[in-house]
Amino acid sequence: DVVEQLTPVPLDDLREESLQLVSKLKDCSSSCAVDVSAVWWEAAGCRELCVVTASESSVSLWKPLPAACWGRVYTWLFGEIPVIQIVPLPDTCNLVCIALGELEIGEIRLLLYSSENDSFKQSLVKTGNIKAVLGLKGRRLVSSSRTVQEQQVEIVSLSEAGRSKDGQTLMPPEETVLAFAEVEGMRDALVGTTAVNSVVVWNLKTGQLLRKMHIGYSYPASICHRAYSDAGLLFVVLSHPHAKESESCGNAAFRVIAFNPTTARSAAVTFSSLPPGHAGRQVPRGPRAGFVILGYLEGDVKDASAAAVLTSGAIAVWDLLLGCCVALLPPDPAGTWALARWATTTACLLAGQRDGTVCLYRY
Amino acid sequence: CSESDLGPISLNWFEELSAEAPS
Repeated sequence: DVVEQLTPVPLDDLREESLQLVSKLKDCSSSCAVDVSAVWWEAAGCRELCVVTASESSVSLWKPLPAACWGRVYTWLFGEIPVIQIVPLPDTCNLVCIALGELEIGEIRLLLYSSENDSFKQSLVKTGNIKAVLGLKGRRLVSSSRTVQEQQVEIVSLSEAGRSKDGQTLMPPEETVLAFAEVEGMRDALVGTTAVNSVVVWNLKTGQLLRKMHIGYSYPASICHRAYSDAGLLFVVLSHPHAKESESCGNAAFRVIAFNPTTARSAAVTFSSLPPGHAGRQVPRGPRAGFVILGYLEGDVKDASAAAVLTSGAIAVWDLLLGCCVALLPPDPAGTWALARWATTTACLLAGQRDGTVCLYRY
Repeated sequence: CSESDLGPISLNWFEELSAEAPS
């Protein structure tokens, strides 16, 4: 209701200047960049915000140098299974996880610096048919994995030295969990979205499945990114990368939905549409024929800001509370954007290209 | 969002659902 009363921001007012290029990093050894992330790393008593870049066969750690340059600190190499995702662990230092697999995640590995023997190491955290994984505060990792008979939702705690401590199992819903999000303002709550378009809520302390709330078929293929608890309501940021364009759905890339966990009822708060000229295109063939790919490839949400790469090759930034696009980064002349990630805060945006170039923008 | 849309709102929903849910 709120967003419908707002005047949309005209495209001319979307200022590229609100994203200021700070520095550029080029991984010359990388054949094809698959992910990028920011991570706190400490060396010689100095804690710095470093950048992690991933290609299919390697993951590199970069530290800031004077004159807006970046120096490679270390590169972890991997064998036959390709790297497909970096899994950052919030509020941690000298630790980052990665997911490896083909079409879906087959294993999760931890990359770390060990001060015990002054070396960079990697260790295996989990294997299986992993559908979703998320790094949680307090050096924990939650994942959903599936066997033929059952689904397992598990939390693994990691020690400072990177060793896996006792795991905890969460009660799984019947349907497959495809994404997780921590709930800001409620430390013991975790939400997930499922393959049949429900939002589920867990109690992390007890492992109980507290509530399953259907999102509605007008918002198909929803993925949760963030959740916030306030005034007895649960606000969940959802994206709809494969939504079918319709009167009810429009061309929204992100929505904020308010759920009342007591009654399982929900209401749309804001929706953030693709900027004009960047709307989706109809898929002519295949199982998704007739669907409209919304021009949203992949993105990241932090606090109340979302950033996503569009099929047009641009990166858009939205204010999710206002429900409007507030900045647009056109395709770089050297190549279109492939990755958009917030650093540890929304003050810094990491924009990546497939050739391994990562641009850091101050927002 | 109003209470008429969403039904009665409880500030203690997390504790209440935790007390009711199977463990």
